Amino acid sequence: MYLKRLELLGFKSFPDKTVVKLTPGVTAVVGPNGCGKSNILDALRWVLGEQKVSLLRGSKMEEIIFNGTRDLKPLGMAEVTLVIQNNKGILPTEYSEVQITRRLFRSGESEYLLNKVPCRLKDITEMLMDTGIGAHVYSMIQQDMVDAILSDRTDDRRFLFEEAA
Amino acid sequence: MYLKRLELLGFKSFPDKTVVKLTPGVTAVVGPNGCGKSNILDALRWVLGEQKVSLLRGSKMEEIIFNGTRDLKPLGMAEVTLVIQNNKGILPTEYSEVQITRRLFRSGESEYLLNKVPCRLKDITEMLMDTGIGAHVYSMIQQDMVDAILSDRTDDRRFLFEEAA
Amino acid sequence: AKNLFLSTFEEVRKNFQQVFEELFTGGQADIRLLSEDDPLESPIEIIARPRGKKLLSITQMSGGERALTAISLLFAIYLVKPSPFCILDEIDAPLDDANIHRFLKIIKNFSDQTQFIIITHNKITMEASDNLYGITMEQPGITKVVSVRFQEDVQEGVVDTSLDR
Amino acid sequence: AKNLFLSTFEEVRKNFQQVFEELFTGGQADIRLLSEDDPLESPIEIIARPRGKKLLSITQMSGGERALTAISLLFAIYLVKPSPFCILDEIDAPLDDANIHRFLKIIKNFSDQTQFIIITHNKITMEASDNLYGITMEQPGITKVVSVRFQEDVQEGVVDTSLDR
Ligand SMILES: Nc1ncnc2c1ncn2[C@@H]1O[C@H](COP(=O)(O)OP(=O)(O)OP(=O)(O)O)[C@@H](O)[C@H]1O
Ligand SMILES: Nc1ncnc2c1ncn2[C@@H]1O[C@H](COP(=O)(O)OP(=O)(O)OP(=O)(O)O)[C@@H](O)[C@H]1O
Ligand SMILES: [Mg+2]
Ligand SMILES: [Mg+2]
Repeated sequence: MYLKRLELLGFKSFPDKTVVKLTPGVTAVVGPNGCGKSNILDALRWVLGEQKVSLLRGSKMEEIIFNGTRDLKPLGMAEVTLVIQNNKGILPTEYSEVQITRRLFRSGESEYLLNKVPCRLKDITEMLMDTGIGAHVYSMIQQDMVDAILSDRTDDRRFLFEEAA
Repeated sequence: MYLKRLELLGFKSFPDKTVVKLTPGVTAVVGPNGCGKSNILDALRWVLGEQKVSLLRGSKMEEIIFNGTRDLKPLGMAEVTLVIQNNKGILPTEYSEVQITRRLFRSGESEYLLNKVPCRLKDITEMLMDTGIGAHVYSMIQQDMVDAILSDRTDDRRFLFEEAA
Repeated sequence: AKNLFLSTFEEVRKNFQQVFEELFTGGQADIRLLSEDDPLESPIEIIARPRGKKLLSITQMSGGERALTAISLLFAIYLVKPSPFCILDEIDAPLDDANIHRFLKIIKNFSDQTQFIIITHNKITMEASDNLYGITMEQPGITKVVSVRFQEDVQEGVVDTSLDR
Repeated sequence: AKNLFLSTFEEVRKNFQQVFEELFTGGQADIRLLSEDDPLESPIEIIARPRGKKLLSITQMSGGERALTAISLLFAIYLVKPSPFCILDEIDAPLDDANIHRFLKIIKNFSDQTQFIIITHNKITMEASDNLYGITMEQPGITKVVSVRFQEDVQEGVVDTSLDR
């Protein structure tokens, strides 16, 4: 089972629909400062149901919607779709591909879809349970996590173990 | 006026006397992880009178004394000397070179010397006042300072301005 | 729950000792529950001693040593329940060349069962990857994703991380 | 004291706008006292907008953009009262190649009145420096300092940061 592609529309610095094809093996993502690399990680975290806005570098969830540039107006909705290849039949579905979609409107309304059918976040997390797919600390590692894990002051280390157990 | 050399003896990973010659211009310091580069910065901070143990990465001041390796025993004293070239006559002394020395013994006893003559830390800081030489935030910049300066939660940004005023 | 946590803890502990020894080419590391009779609430202590060095507190280790120690712990936990994907955002930034090679070797070993996406500015990491995505912002504020090298079409060429010159 | 602080603040502010604009090849930045009538206690706000982008909070900026913003502020303060020396410990780690060049250009400009010591793993920074110190640990736990290149004797050669292979 592996991630097949990520589709971003209206999410942070992706006003137009962008498809990021994902392949097995090791993929390096490179580019200048501020061009959008970490935003891709944020998009994956978000579509997997992340609710902590601080982990998306915002102060409110609305901030993940494309808010315009010098030349473009802000958009009213952000949508990210993750397509997972179900080649080992691990996911409880007869489809060979599973699509998870999350949408957020400026009104605050949000939607989740499984294979384009509206559902609840609960349905998605239940399907992914025990697959290892999720916004786990050990699946998405960022530079500032090093200090958090080694510090005695935060609960991050504790939390790591609880996620694995 | 510029820093001429730094002499380390018994400080962190420098059990034997080590002389680091310093020249005008831009000097790059390179080497593998853990080989002692940041320790040199710590030594300069310490000889200029740093009292905050946390800024020296320790929990008590005694930890800056060489505490041994697999093959060597710990030492009983740490000593660092900074030699400053007084070519512009900025420092209030007739010497062309000024030596600042700091020593710490395991007993906790500590000494300061100016041109090898024992003195108080106060004498050193008074001499250096208005020269710009000191353990200022903007003279010794480390990676983790970036977040501290940009964070609204710490006083570091405030403190930066107070140091400059 | 308590027994599940304890058995997971033991497994992480063995993995941690192994991964650390590989990344540090020697040395020893361990994790301990500070209060053994209350595992679910107990703080977890990390002990790390690079090869040939004496045991020091985590705070006294160098930037790169700390990063490698945190990475060892994260991989130790990952090994308990490998996730199908793992995204690393500039984790290689504090590492020297030799440590980057060791880090990439471990990732290669895990990459048959896990898709790795490594955001990086480092040339060694780029060279070692199977696939390469270039991210740019030709129009300010708008991210563009370009596939630079895919496993099927290995092209040689100089990759300039500052694609915006 | 209040007037000294206010005039220093104004000077830092002008410097910050200038340095930011140079490091970001455009864009705008500012600092503001949140409570103007109580300057000595007031929090200081940082506002930064890279070229072509819309104003975002500091937390939404990328890792490299944040580093450059903090560096701009540190240099803005340094310019008020330039210190004879400045040590930078791996400040270039989150920067892409083009930004490292801009950062080094500013340092070169200041290097006639300030001695810069840059601890780095980055090849571009090493190449650009006047002098180069190699630090190694042939015997574990014991630092050895080797002068690799001094301004008087410019040698060409490949510098391997992992001198311990
Ligand atoms: N809601 C939003 N609307 C539009 N643009 C946004 C939004 N949120 C973030 N951005 C843009 O994303 C940029 C940051 O992108 P990102 O953090 O992915 O950079 P990066 O490629 O990881 O860079 P670095 O190498 O410095 O880490 C910001 O500068 C901003 O322009
Ligand atoms: N009191 C001490 N006695 C002996 N050795 C010490 C002492 N304190 C620190 N060290 C040694 O110094 C090392 C850290 O050195 P330092 O932080 O200077 O590394 P560095 O060259 O900056 O590495 P990096 O590139 O990873 O930042 C520790 O691993 C430890 O071996
Ligand atoms: Mg980033
Ligand atoms: Mg260091």
